[in-house]
Amino acid sequence: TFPYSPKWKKEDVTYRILNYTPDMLQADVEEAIAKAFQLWSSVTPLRFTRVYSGQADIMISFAAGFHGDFYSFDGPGGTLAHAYPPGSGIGGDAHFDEDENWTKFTTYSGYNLFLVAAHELGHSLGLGHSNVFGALMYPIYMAKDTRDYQLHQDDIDGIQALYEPTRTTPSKPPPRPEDCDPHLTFDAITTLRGETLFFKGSYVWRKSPYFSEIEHDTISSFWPSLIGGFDAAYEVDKTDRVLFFKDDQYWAVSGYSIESGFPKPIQSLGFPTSVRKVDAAVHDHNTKKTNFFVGNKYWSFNENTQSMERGYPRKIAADFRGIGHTIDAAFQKNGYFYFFRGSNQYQVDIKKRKLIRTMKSNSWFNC
Amino acid sequence: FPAVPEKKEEDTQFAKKYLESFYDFKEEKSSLFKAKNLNHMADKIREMQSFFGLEVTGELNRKTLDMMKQPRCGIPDVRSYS
Repeated sequence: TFPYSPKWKKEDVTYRILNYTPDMLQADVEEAIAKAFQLWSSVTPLRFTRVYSGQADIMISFAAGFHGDFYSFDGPGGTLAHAYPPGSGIGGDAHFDEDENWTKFTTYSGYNLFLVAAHELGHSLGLGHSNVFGALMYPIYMAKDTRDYQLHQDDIDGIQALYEPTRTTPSKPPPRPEDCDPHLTFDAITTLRGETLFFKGSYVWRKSPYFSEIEHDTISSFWPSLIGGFDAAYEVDKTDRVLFFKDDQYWAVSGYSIESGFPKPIQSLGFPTSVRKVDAAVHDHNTKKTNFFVGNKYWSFNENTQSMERGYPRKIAADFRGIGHTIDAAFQKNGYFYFFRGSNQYQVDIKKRKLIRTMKSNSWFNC
Repeated sequence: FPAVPEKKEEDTQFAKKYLESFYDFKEEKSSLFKAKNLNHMADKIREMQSFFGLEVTGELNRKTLDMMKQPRCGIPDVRSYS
């Protein structure tokens, strides 16, 4: 917090949008601001009401260079915005540098207004900066996936030190399931440089051939700008690339770094617009083809030509006998595909497409 | 090769401005305090490196400069607005 921890001494706080940036539709500006306030009201007793005239507690404006306070903006880049701690007059106000390119997207060609506003409103409520990488109150801008964006625990701890939650405990991510829970299911699984990563919600189980222990991580500890809940993932080992899928977008990473220009729409891989998400994906190193599983069908994607193969989609049950009609996750290892549906796992010989055996999903965790 | 002097000087000026904005660095204007200024600036660089989890050297190395050049919030990291 700021020195002496200034905070609003009331639960009903008003805000007013004084002007707009020409970079975005007014409705998109209003939505970004409202969504940013929602983030904070979801973990505190605070309620935010927008007013359209007169003085509000939090006055929001866009301006460039000198704009009437002692902290002039500095042109494109550098300082993007600033805000004042709770108090009368300029207290609580948030200023955004009009010399930046504001956007509602999370591409690399501008700054996402929702993310910057959520950070600045943290200051308007009394939070200072955090040095926890990945926290919203970290001083440096990081482009992140903003759909069902979740506050970092550090942000929640900070704001609740100022505004004690009166309602049921704040929206914390569900606890990590036990490794040997017989009902354990996964969202996505992929190999990565010889290791195998199992994803569920924001959690990762990391199985390495070098250590016997399973390592427990979170997605944000590897890729802070990716929010948990992948639908599918697969590795193309020849290019040292892993692709993650969530809803109708996908990202490519190499190790810890996300390739620029992502996320991209899954339609850019050749899916029809009727496909809104991918359930599972697995790459066959021998044929250089990747199988994408959607509902009870699957597609085959040629990584060399970067295009979908003709004659697809085909029924999963027709070509992969014995594993059922839909799958949640898949990966390949040592000449076998491993398909996961619920808490069951199916080992399939890649060449013969023959079911070898059925196991529990968490059989890799030395249970 | 040694950094071209004006580039180095330019980086130093940039870093001074950054530390003034976000780390409460105040430079003594009179040249009598040149040595004191350098120490004071090194201390502030250390403070910034420690905040961002960089190696704390007190030197204006490439990683430290790159971090200073990242787009960011205008609020200081160690002091509120007066």
